[in-house]
Parts: sequence; C-alpha cells; structure tokens
Amino acid sequence: SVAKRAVAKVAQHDKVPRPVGSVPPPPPCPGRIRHFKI
Amino acid sequence: VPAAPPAPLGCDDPESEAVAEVAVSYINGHSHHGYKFALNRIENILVLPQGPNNDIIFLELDLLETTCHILSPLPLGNCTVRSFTAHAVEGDCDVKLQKLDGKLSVLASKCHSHADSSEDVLQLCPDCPLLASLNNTDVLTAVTAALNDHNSKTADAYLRLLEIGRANIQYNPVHLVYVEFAVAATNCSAEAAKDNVEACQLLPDDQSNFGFCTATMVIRPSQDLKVNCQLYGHQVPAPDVLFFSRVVWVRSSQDTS
Repeated sequence: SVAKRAVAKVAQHDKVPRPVGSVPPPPPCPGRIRHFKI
Repeated sequence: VPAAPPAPLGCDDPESEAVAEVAVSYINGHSHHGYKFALNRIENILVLPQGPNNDIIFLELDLLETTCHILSPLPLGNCTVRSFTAHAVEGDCDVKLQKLDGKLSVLASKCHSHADSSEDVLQLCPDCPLLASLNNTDVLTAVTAALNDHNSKTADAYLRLLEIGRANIQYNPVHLVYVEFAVAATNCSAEAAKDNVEACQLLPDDQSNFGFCTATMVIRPSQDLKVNCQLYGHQVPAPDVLFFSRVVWVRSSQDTS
C-alpha cells in the first residue's frame, strides 16, 4: 500500500533560492502607463 | 502530442499595441462629440482562436482625453494629452476585434468617459480650476459672449455654435470662466449677419468648414474677455461627422457604443 509521507512544510529559508539578479517576469497585463493614472 | 497553445499575449507586446492602435483609431473615427482620446494603458487582452488565421480579440483600454476636438484634422500623434492639473478625462473602453488572415477589424466597441475626481485634482493642485457642468449659467454666458465678440470683429464668415466641449471655472484669486467650443462657418459674412442672422445657415456638407474656439471670461475683480477662434478649413467629412452640423450639443460624461 502506498502511504503518503507527511512532508514537513518547507521553511521559508529552505526554499530553493532564486538565482541572484533574476527578476520574476512582469505579469502580462495590465500594460505600462503611457501618461498618468487617474 | 498536440502543439502547445501559444503563450497568452502580454499587454505590452508589439502585437497588442498594434491591435490597440486599430481600436483607438476606430473609437476616434466613430465619435461624434468631444475630444480625441489617446491610449494610456492596455488593461487586458484576450485572444480566442476561431480557426486557421481567424482570432477574436477582446481588448480593455484605458484612454485619456487630448486637447484636440474630434473635428480637428490634426493626427492623434500631434494631440496633447490633457494634463492632470487641467482636470483630465479618462475613457474606459471594451473593444471586440477580429483578426482574419492578418487583417484587423473592429466588431464592436463600448466606451465610458468620466472626469477625474475633483478631490484628486485639488489634492495635487489646490487652486486648479475644475471642470464645470456644460449647462452652468456662467459657462453658457461665456460661450455666448465669446461667439458674439468673435462675430462682431471678424471680416470672415459668421460662425455658429456646434457644441461646448469643456469648461473650467476658477474662483481664486480671480473668478473666471474658461470655455472651449466647436463652431461651424455659415453662408453669411459676419457683416451680412448683422442685418439678417436668421438667413445664415451652416454650409452644405461639401463645403463645411468647422473650427474651434477657446475663451476666458473674467468675472471678478474686473470684466474681461479673450477669445481665440481657429477654422480648420474645408475637409472631406467622414459620413458620421455630418451628424454634427445639425444639432448643438451640451455634453457631460459620456457612453458611446
């Protein structure tokens, strides 16, 4: 029988660190503001 | 394994900007009143493939009013976006387009325009004049006085009012009314109009000559009036611009479909 192993919650600092300098891609929308936002 | 669906279009992708340009051109080309609008932001874009080389595209656009009246022959790229402190007007538009064999066409559009809130403007600029209702008494008085003043001094055609575009009223340190309005030349000279103004009719569509006036009327501490009217010269009107030459319009926030 397959038993699901309880996996300890990954502590924040244990997360795989993002390579230094990499920036998450901007969300596709909404786009850039060309003049000003009212 | 079926090909992976194409990545969704980003709102700043060149293809999205090209679609937005077609949509904004359509909106300005089919508007009957007010001012030309410029693209401020692509809020969202959704592409629904219908078959080979056939997509339906839904676009949500955030536009800003420019200083060009809708009748102005100036290309949109030459039109200045109304500044925040001049009490900007925003247009929210939903547009449905079809891209068939690479050719874009607008199937439907619906827009709602509204002025920025007075609180926003005053927060940034406490003494900035605010937009006034177009049927405010001082506004109507200023437009009438300005048009009469122009017609009493010009050697050219007698001008009739087409629509009041916008009006600001300032109370401090001087009480003044600033108005913008669209006009059309009639078949009379201003001189002839003095004798029989009823005979002065708007020129027929194949000779129509529209123009635009701005005026500042100081109410206090002293009375003063400055008027500036510019005629655009005869242009071949788009079919639906003819709509203008029959009715004088007073405009508030506006829905157009």
